[in-house]
Amino acid sequence: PAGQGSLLSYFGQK
Amino acid sequence: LFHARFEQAGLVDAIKDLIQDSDFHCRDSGIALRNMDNSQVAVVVILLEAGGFLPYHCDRRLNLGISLTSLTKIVHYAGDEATLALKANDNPDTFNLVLECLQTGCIIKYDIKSRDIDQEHLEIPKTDYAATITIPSAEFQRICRNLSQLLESVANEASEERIKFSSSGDIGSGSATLRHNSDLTGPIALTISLKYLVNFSKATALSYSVTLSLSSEVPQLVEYKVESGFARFYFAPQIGE
Repeated sequence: PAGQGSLLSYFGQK
Repeated sequence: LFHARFEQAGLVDAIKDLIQDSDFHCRDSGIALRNMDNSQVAVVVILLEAGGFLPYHCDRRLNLGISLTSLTKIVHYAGDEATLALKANDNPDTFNLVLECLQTGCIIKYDIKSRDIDQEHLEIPKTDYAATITIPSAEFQRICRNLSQLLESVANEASEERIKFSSSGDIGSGSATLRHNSDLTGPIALTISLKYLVNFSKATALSYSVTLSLSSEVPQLVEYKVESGFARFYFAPQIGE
């Protein structure tokens, strides 16, 4: 099912 | 010594339902806050440049851990017209909060313990969006509140001239359409939770307009410009089918 992604995967510490 | 006086205390109300406590990074350039909600779906970024405060003084870097839940209660009882001043001395464990009601001249002071907040460090990259649309913030709030009475999520579709918010649920469907004068690189369609948009739109009082920056596979951005700064809300895109 469609779900909401986590913003950590976009903005997490590099 | 740190001292900042801020005239838009309503900003606190706009973020309290997303973030319970946060570090406030105080620098000589201004105050910044960057934090993620518990569900990791929304990120709040606030920047208030020193020039927006009267006065502003910060002679060394300071991180104040502040409970927004408590701060909201304090600001709420002071009313929308209150100014909020933060003061800290060389001891970072406590800070002073001074509320001043301009109409009555009433001054309320608190000594608050700084909280130790275990907060993720977030790096927010520059992003090119397919559509960046500016609309009146009050219209945006009206649309979000109206559709959210019956429905849970909203699909945004934007074309050259119009942005359309449409939603469907058990009871049926609804939509709202607004004209805009913004540039798009192409038509766009995506879905966002109305619950979060309603939360973001609590910042309406801060600015006449709101800018939506949209692309299909990157976090969406809802931005309110405030005097000498901004409040930005990022929202995670939906994944999978």
